[in-house]
Amino acid sequence: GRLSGLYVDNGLDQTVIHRVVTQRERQEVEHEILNLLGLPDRPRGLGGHPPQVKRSAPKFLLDIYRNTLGEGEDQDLSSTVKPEGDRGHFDLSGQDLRAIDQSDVIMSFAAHNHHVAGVRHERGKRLWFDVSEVPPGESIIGAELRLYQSPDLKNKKKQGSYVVTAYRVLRTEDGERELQYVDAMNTSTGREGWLTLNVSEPLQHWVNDPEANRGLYLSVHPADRSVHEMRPEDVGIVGSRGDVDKQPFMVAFFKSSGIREAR
Amino acid sequence: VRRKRDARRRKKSDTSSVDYRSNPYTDPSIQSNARTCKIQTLYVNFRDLKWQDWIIAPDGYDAYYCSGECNFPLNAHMNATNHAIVQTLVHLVTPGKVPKPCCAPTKLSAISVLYFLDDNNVILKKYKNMVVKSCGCH
Repeated sequence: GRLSGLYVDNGLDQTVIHRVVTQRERQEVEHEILNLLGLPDRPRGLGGHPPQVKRSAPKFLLDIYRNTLGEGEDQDLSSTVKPEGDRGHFDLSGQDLRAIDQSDVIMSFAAHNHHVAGVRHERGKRLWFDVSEVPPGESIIGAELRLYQSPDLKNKKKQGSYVVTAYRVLRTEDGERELQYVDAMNTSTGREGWLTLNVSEPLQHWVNDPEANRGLYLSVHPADRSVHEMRPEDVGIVGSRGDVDKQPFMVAFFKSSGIREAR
Repeated sequence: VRRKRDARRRKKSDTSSVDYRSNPYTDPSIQSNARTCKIQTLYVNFRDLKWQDWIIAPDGYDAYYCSGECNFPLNAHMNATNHAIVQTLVHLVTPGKVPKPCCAPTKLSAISVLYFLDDNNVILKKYKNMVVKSCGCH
């Protein structure tokens, strides 16, 4: 009745009588393969429903999978990657391709509305990522924060050039909030596409010290007047309540240590 | 004179222990019966295993496996190691003591699997040495 999922051409001698495994033995074999893949249990939160790959984070990795991996895994990416304009929803830079090429594990993290006591929201946005599932023994090659900028603006008066800056939220000894500069990039209204900020350093801190994970603070200023802070939405940056395929997310690239866990 | 005499004795003794029935040159049935070591098809279907709940891609993959006999003479198609050739010869001399070399992968490649860690986070992981590219006698 049930399909096993393993199909062989029965290359063995036909005259030899093979024992048919029991249902229990079959389940044990399946479990052993899942263990090898590092998937011993069904992931939490799926509730038995097939996963939806509509959100930006899974969509990004599916894009990488379809465009750069799959057939001929040992090939050099630079020879297999599709021409520019045919790379799906996400534009991958040369730096991205190098990171993908070097990585054994690539993880995406959706932004959460995670409350942290003592962190006051100003005009900027706070983004928090659950990095507790980062596999132990993996070294971080790099991590980037991806933000989608839409050309549609509610307030047409706010046209111009802007600086988008990411800060790591710290807690000082006296309990005051402190922001540590992480990365920044220039943009202008009317631009459409993904903005990428290097967040390798904060990820390294959060993995080493999960208690210190208070997320990132995203700040937008006009390029000419750095004092006046604006809301990211004002320049078209899509937030956590925007379209699911344009929500902010973080992606991290890891290299395996090569040490296998005993099973 | 003594060395030559001992060598003659050794040669006589070694020759007498060879089982001509297991020699492929004297027993053609060995060659015709055995299936030679080669790559065989094995497809692992994640969808039929009902793992598509969390494995996004691929639906499955061609894993392949190696099967067949490593018989003397080992030809070039088997990618036999030098040691495998020696082991085959020793097996012919003492079949009860030394087994034939094993038919095993000589080259393996990786696959990438994309799966959900939970309902938000997704992982794309490269698994090395998952696909058999070629087989040989070891």
